[in-house]
Amino acid sequence: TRTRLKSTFEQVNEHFAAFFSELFGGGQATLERTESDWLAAGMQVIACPPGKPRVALAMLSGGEKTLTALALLFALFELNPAPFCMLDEVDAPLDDTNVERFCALVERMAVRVQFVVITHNKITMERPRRLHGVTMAESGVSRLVSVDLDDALAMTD
Amino acid sequence: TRTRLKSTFEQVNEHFAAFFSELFGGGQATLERTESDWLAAGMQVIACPPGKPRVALAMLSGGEKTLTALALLFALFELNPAPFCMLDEVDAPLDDTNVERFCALVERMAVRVQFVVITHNKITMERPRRLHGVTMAESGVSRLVSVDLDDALAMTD
Amino acid sequence: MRLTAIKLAGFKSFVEPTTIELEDNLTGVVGPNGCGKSNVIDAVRWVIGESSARQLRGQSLEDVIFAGSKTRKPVGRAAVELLFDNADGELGGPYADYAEISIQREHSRRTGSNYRINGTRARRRDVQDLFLGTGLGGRASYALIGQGAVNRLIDAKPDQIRDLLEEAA
Amino acid sequence: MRLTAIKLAGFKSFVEPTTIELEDNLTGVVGPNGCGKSNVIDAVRWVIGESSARQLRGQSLEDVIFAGSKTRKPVGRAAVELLFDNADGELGGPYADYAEISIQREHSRRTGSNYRINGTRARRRDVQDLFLGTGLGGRASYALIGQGAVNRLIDAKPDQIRDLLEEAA
Ligand SMILES: Nc1ncnc2c1ncn2[C@@H]1O[C@H](COP(=O)(O)OP(=O)(O)OP(=O)(O)O)[C@@H](O)[C@H]1O
Ligand SMILES: Nc1ncnc2c1ncn2[C@@H]1O[C@H](COP(=O)(O)OP(=O)(O)OP(=O)(O)O)[C@@H](O)[C@H]1O
Ligand SMILES: [Mg+2]
Ligand SMILES: [Mg+2]
Repeated sequence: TRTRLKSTFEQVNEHFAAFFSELFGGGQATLERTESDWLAAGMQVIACPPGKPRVALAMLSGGEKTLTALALLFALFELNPAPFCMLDEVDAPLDDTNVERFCALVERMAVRVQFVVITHNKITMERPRRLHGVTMAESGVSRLVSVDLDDALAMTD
Repeated sequence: TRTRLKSTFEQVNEHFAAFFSELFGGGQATLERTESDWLAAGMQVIACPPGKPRVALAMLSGGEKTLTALALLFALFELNPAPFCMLDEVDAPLDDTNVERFCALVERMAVRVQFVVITHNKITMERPRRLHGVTMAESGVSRLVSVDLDDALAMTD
Repeated sequence: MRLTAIKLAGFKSFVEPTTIELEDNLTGVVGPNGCGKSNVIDAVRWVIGESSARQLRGQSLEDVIFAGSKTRKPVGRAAVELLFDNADGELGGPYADYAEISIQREHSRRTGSNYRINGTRARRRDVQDLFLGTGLGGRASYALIGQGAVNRLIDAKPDQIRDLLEEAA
Repeated sequence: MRLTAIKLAGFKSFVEPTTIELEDNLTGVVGPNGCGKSNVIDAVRWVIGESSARQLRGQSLEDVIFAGSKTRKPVGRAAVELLFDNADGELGGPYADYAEISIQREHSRRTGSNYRINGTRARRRDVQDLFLGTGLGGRASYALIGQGAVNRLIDAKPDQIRDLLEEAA
């Protein structure tokens, strides 16, 4: 299992570095072993946003941590790609520039993977051609309404 | 210490119920003991959003949990009010209606408590008369710029 | 293989039969706090075989059945169906020739859980085998990133990250 | 008593002397991810006596000193000052007659931490006593709700919520 773990580690790292640089518009990130023995080591995330020093994940800001964790989740997804992917409000801590980069990445991947994205963010809402609105007009009972963007913006009001 | 804990519990519950109903526009919430012996009991949050059943905190939605936790934090603040209060992106999971209610509560309390609110939310940014922008135009170096709302909206772009 | 629709009835707050059509490769789901958006992800997690109540944000497996509201009585059964377009034959094995695949799960308070594939009774194992190797199988499905999952990964200790890697291997 | 300004120099990413004026009772702080907003809350937590590096999102107490960037060398000292308007005399004790109160903390790599109240050297204890009973004292300060604090409360176990209550009692 040592060789298997090693090869998974290397594959994840490759994808992780690529997704990190796409989401941050540069910089590097990698998973590192906490000790040299494969069978005993834990793994930690080391990230280096563009123009900043290399630090452990905990030393990044809230939004930088979210973006880094997303890059790792997408890297793990790539190892075992599913036909579809559902994301639930992962864009909440991001500023507008990072939301745009996140959306661009999702749109790029949507060529071969189907995405369903749950969001409150107005920028993210603009990307899909089709939006489903969920309401609880009757308390406790969820219903689906088909909405266009204007409706959706009003709906969260 | 039994009587002291009991009286703190009752005071917090009073404030908690009031803040919950203000943030949700109705409904009730309370802290309950997990067992009858005061010195051994843990405390759990039971909440009942308007028009919904009474449930433990874990059974609420993401935004409902955030709003409930905020009500409890404000209740604990009221027990020992400080001259100022700083909030760091607590509005991130909320929809626009709940952000408006959160802002209304902060504005109401701002009559006697000074608030500093860190946010990415455009609705929250509109409330303060004065906004400070932080930039890292020079990588790794934070500087303060005074912004008005239009700048701030552009800044997060 | 594409997911073309998610159908729910009696599942959590979706007491009324509801069909969510997925025509494009990017679909958005919006709505106020507490309206039922995350319940949709729970439904997908459940129908592909999730057996832990905690992963479904409940205390018991019966918590997926509509528990009533101020205006409605609780119901006795929850049902979710996923419809896939398999015209490209991507889903191999016994179902390679089917252009459309339907996966259903039903849970009733009296009789427990039943699965069906294309209308025929199946075991949980059969549904899981169907997705084996497509990233939807196994514990660590990165295809369903629930609310808060990003924060849990941020707070994970080195041992937990290593476990993730072993599951993905 | 009102907080009128927060002054930082060499503190985390605020290597340049920076003054944040607080003229109103509601002030917003905005800016892109990673620009230094949360560092401002860390600065306030630090100057009023925080001694745990973890609470300041660092590994050691020296992590509060500007550690350098692509274009600048690290510096040797971090300093933060809070200025209060005490015209209403709310802050009792020895400082009741002062219309303005200044609390400073400085940490240098060589000599460690020093506190000052109105320019005069003080102990950490003196700063903490100043705020006793105003909600800023003690471990459980609800006046500084950091990023992620709401999620930590949501995930807290019943024993931990009880501990919170005991601290507030
Ligand atoms: N078994 C059940 N029967 C009826 N209603 C249920 C059941 N389980 C959950 N619910 C309802 O579903 C609601 C939660 O929905 P959900 O978590 O999907 O909200 P959401 O749209 O994701 O909100 P947010 O934007 O805050 O994350 C709860 O408030 C609860 O009323
Ligand atoms: N000792 C230090 N020296 C220099 N820079 C530091 C130091 N400590 C932290 N930083 C920098 O501060 C940044 C984090 O800032 P902070 O957490 O305040 O961001 P933020 O504005 O709150 O962002 P977000 O919106 O993502 O939460 C880090 O990216 C790091 O570069
Ligand atoms: Mg949700
Ligand atoms: Mg921050």
